[in-house]
Amino acid sequence: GKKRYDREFLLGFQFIPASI
Amino acid sequence: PEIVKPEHYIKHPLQNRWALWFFKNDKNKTWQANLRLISKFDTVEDFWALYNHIQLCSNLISGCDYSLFKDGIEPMWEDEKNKRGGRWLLTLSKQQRKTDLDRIWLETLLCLIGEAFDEHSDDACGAVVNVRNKGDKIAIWTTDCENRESITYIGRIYKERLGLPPKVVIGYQSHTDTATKSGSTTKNKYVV
Repeated sequence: GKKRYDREFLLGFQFIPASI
Repeated sequence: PEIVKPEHYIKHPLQNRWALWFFKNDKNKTWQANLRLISKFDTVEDFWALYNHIQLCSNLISGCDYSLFKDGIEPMWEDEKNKRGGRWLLTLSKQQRKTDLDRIWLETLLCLIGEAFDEHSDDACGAVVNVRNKGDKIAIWTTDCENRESITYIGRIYKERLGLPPKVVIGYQSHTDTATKSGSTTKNKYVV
């Protein structure tokens, strides 16, 4: 299926540092 | 040993790979020479890494553009995916640069990378912001100006996502009409 992301989900990653 | 779950190290893939372009107006160069590819990304995390690294639109000087397009589509009318298309255009007042420009541009980006237009997301090619002293513009470009169903669907969702009240009307214009207009305004092919 399509990878759809709503705005809250996307915004939740703004200030999470890039992973290990 | 501690087991790290995949969701903690696998980045979240986007449906599409996107390319961010920057245009800076230098009258001594051709239009194409003023257009530069900044970077491409295809995960949520890489989008933010790029977004957080670059200037906000409101900090750019007049004459600059950002464009975000699907990988393989160049941010110009001439591209095969754009030449029969058009754009939903938002024209901002001078005052809105301080209050709305950055918010609307980010919302536009999130609509695109999150595939907000459901089955019509395939019709969306990209978006452009023009920073201009006379008034900034933001537009979502779609691939086929005759595809009324997709265009109006995209327009309705976009308007909803921007929180525009029903009395505010936004217009869609074909690139052909924009390129061949004689005055300063282009006729709307669709409105929502």
